[in-house]
Amino acid sequence: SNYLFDGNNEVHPSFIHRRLRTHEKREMQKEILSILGLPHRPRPHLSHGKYNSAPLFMLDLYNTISSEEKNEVEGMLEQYQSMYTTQGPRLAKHQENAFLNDADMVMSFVNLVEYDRELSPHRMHHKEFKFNLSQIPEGEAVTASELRLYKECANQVVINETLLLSVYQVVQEHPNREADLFLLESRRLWAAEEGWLEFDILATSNLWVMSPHYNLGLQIRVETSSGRSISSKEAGLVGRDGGLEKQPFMVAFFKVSEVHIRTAR
Amino acid sequence: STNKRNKNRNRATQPQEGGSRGPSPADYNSSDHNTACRRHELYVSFRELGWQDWIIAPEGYAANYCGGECVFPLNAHMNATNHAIVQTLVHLMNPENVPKPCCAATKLHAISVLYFDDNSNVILKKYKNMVVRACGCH
Repeated sequence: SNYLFDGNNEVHPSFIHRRLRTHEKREMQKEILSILGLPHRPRPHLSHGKYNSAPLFMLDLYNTISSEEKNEVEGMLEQYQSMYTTQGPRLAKHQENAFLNDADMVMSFVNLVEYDRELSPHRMHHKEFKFNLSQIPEGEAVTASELRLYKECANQVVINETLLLSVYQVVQEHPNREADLFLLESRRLWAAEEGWLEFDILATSNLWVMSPHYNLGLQIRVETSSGRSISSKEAGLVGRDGGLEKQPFMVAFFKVSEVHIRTAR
Repeated sequence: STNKRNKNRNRATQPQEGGSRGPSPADYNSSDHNTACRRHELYVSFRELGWQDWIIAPEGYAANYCGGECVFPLNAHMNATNHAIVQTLVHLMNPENVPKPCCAATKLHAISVLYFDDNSNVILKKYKNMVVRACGCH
């Protein structure tokens, strides 16, 4: 009830001394949704009622930005860097700090692919990712974009191996054969390595935003040093059946490229 | 014009009759902090609006508002513009035609809001001019 009181802890004479009525609450909701630029109140579906990795990562970013807004001190960058933790999702590096400070909006996207593909031994194991970018407001330009995967210690069978993890953009899908792929990045990893892996997908994200029909998703493939294809699970990459706080997600930083004028309600 | 200025100067120094020109400068208590233009606290609670399922943070924010009078003489703490200082004096001389300056926000800050959309994607966005940081007469 502290909103009733002025700075001297006295009730301002013009203030409403009661809880909002139903229609007043509805008016407040409509007006604030209009300020937030939302056509209606979102109805998200949260699994288990808990936050998974994407909201946890975004909450870290929020706390950083909020601290900067409160203190407005240049030295907040050091505080942001000090929040780097191995416990949860990795925070941005120096370059990403700049993107965060400059961004008007940050969005994280959940992977829409429910189940990892079970393939015959003749075909390459791969893990698929698809993200719905249709809700990005018009006029927002992507300034940075990453795919984030959590890797646990690999299966004992390959524990002593060096793995090659490759991230591909799906260029064209075919019903009866492998999709056409474009290699974005390959990275060598120790099988025993653990932690978050970040892959730059800025160019791909920009393409998807500009031309949504090209949004066919991503694939990752893992091979051993001898060229044998292994499943992402064998490699230790966390999927749907893994911990909520280790789920893969995509994060993108945006800068507004045009001014939106809110029309009167 | 010079004629009007002279008339107003004479009226300002002479005792008022019938109150048609309003109270004289001496009647205003410049140290009356309770009625002076200043910032007041106002908290907007997203939780009270029943939004805790889709807004992750914050639970609410201190929007504040400006309220109070901008009357002669404007004190330093009222953050008055030079123009407002002049306008209060003109209002004193000619209240029917010249209003008092407005008590309004002179400094506004943004807040960041973290929320889910319908697809359970998470958005972190900064919204400008959401919080009153300072009020002033202008």
